[in-house]
Amino acid sequence: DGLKCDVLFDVMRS
Amino acid sequence: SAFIVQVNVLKDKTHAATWFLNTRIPGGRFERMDSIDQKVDATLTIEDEDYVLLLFGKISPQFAFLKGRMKIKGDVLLLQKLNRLVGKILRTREDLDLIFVRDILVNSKIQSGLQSEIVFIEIIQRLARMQNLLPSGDNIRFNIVVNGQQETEWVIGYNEAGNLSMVKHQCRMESNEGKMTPIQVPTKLDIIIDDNDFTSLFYNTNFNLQNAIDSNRVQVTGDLTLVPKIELLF
Repeated sequence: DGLKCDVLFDVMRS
Repeated sequence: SAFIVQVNVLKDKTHAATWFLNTRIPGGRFERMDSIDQKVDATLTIEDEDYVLLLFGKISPQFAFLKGRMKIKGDVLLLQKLNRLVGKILRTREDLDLIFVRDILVNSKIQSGLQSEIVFIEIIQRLARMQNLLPSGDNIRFNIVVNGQQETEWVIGYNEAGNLSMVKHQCRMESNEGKMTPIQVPTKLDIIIDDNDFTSLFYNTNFNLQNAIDSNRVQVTGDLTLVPKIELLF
């Protein structure tokens, strides 16, 4: 759904 | 003293996601869940864009609260602790990949409904770890289209030390009346590609950039010797 916070937390987990 | 903060994330004033910051887990952790079966000490309600600014320390919780950009229910005193904890979890990571992702998230919109936006975030992380993918100055431009209409533009470039040094992004949504002016950076290779094709290149091993060019699914102008290098992105 294009949420920036989802993108950010994905990056943090990787 | 451990605490749990619920964050209601809004997109254009509509509830879009619920996150919990749980410090009962050592080091603290953000988790996206519908609900939590423990006592919540405070509930924040904030727009997605502001939440990301908050997480990166571009605005403080106090500022967001005082400006009415964040609502808080429960223990207001947690704001200070929250700020400190988020700083510890997020802002201390100065890896190259996170720096570029931060710049994109803080300074640019993410066009919703476009798969390539998320794929590109993955690619940025890959690029940040790839040395010397491109010679300095051999910048590459991607124009992502849907039904023939340009939706986003990405430009990447490396510096003389062989590190990723430039990631620029714009989308039609944030441009002037939907008209996109190309990002003013000289490029060696320009690629026009459909959002679906771009995503397929990334996820589908049977489909590569050279196939896509040969079958006219992708338009490429400039120095074609760079094409094999770009394959490494996918």
